[in-house]
Amino acid sequence: MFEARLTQGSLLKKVMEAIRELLNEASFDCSENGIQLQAMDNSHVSLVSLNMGSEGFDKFRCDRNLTMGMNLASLSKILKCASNSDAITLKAQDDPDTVTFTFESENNERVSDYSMKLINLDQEHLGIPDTEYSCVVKMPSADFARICKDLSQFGDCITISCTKEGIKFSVAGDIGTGNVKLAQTANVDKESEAVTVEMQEPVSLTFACRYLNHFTKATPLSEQVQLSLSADVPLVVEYKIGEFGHIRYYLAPKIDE
Amino acid sequence: KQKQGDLRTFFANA
Repeated sequence: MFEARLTQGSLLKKVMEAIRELLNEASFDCSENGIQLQAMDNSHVSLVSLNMGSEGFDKFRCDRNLTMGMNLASLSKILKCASNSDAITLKAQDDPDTVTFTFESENNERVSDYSMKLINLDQEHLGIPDTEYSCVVKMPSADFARICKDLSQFGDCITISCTKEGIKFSVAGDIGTGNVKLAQTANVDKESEAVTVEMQEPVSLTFACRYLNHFTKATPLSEQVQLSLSADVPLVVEYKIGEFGHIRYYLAPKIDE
Repeated sequence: KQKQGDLRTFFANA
């Protein structure tokens, strides 16, 4: 038996929005530790790694590890039927072929449930090595989203350069070039507005705008985003999910031919 | 000239 109840059901709706454009389908792995998902997009350029720890749920029971393959367009349809203030409960039997979603309104006067057929997915699972990144930057997530959107107008790729002074986003295209530099903030009233840079070595890498813009669909999850960069390895873009989870996107860099 | 990297060349199959 698997049962997970999240009072703040809006978190699950936001998680869905953060992955549905990147992935058509994905397997949710459930264990006593919580819910995990790892999936690559069809072109094998980016990977989503989602972790929601069991401690973040109001109720969490998972008697046997199980993997639930879901079509994300179908899951999205179901989660759109939940209001932002609803509590969401997921339920499945051991070795399930369906999963049930129950949405309860705050006053408990409206309860809806939807069941969805699960699918068998034969997904590649990649081992992501623990990496000491040369640069780790934390910045406001809304700012990152704006920069990716603004610069995407001018070209297909964004070069991210990081030094101890700050981080620079650059684009070059047919009509010209664009650069946005963010300095490390000295004093900010709100932690959520800070830009911090932890640098071992300066790094400069180029990435496809299309994927960066997909990642920014996670912006509503967290006020800050963390970018981890090292030469010649995939970029990690991380958003926290409340106090109990995260969504990490890995993006392969452009490499010299 | 640059081309798009493939994630599978960076991370091994688990």
